[in-house]
Amino acid sequence: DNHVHSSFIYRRLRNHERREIQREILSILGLPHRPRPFSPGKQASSAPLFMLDLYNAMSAQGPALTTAHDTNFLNDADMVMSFVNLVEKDKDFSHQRRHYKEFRFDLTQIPDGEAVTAAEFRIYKDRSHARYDNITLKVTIYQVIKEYQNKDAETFLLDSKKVQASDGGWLVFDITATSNHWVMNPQQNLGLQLCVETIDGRSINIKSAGIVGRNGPQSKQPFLVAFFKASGVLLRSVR
Amino acid sequence: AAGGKKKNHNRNKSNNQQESSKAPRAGDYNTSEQKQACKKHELYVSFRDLGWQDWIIAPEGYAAFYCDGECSFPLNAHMNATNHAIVQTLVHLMFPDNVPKPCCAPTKLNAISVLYFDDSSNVILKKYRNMVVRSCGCH
Repeated sequence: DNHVHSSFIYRRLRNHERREIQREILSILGLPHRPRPFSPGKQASSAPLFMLDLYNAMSAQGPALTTAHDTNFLNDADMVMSFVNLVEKDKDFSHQRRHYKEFRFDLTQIPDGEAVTAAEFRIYKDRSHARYDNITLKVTIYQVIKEYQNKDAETFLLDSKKVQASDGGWLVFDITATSNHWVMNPQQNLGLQLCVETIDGRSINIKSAGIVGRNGPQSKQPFLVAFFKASGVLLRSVR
Repeated sequence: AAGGKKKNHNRNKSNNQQESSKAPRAGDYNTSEQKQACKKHELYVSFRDLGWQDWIIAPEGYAAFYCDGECSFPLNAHMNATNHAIVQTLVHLMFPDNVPKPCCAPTKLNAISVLYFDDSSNVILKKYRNMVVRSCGCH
C-alpha cells in the first residue's frame, strides 16, 4: 500500500510465478531469453549514455537532442542500437608510413525484421598535442575492403571531417551504406580505418591528434549507432 | 445498470472516472448489481521488481493499465462501445445462457520505449507499440 505505483503484484509471488511473469514479459518484448550483458557496470560508458539521451528525447522527458539530424532519424526509427567496438588496432607505421586506427563492430546481433535507415560512427576527439596548435586537421574514415599479409589493406573512403586541432568533441561519420552492406554480407565486415592528416596531407599519429581510443575514459569510447525501421510486424509465437 | 454506483476507493484517487487504483476484491463479483462498469484499472509492470536492473537501463517499469468490468446494457455513457458491442448486448439479453456479453477491452493503446543491453553489451532502444492502455471500451 505504500507503493507510489501500485504494482500488479499485490501479493508476494512464489518463485515459479515470478519466473512465469518474467517469461511472459520477455515474450512481449520479443526476447528469447533474459540478456546477460558481460559488463553490467558499463552504464556510464559513452554508448549507453548517448542512448539514454535518445531515450529521454523519445519519451519527451529530458533535454532535446543536440542535432536536428538525430531527431529526424529518431522520429522515423522503430529501434536504435549501439554497438561496442570489438577490435582496435593502432598501426603507427603501415607500408606507406601512414598512421591509422582500426575498429570493428558486430552487426550480426540485429533482431530479425529490422532494416537500417541510418548509421553513424562516433568517436571523441580531445585537444590535439600542443605542437599541432592552430592547424586544421582532416579526420577520414574508410571501409576496409580487403586485407593483405604484406601490404596495406584495400579501403574505400566513407566520410571525412575538418576540425581545429585545439577543438574537442564528438566526431560523427555517416556509415549508413556500409552498415547495410555489412548486415547483408557479414563475412565482408572487415571493419573501419580512421586516419588523421594535416591539410597538406601529412599523416599524424592518432593519439597525438587527440583521438580517444580504447585506453581513454569510458564516457569517450568510440561506438557505432544504427537506426532501424521494422520491416514487419512483431508476432509472438503461438503457444 | 452498470456503473451506476461508483465505489469510494480510498488512496490514489484519480480525477479520471475511468481509473481505479485498486485491484478487485474477491467479493466484488458476487451479484450483478455490485459489478463495476468496464473501465481502466491501474497495473504497473515493474522491471525492478522482476530483478532486471542489470540489463534494462530505462524505464524502471511502466504503467500498463488493464481493462475490467461489466459491459451491460445500457453501455455506460462515458464508455466507448463498438456498434457490434451494442448488438452483442441485445443478443445476450435475449439468450443470456448462450450468448456472452461484450468484452471489456482496450480501445486505445500507446507505445513505450525500452532501453536495454543485449548479451554483447550493445544497447538497444526499442519502441513497443500497443503496450499502454489509454482507454477501455466494450467490444
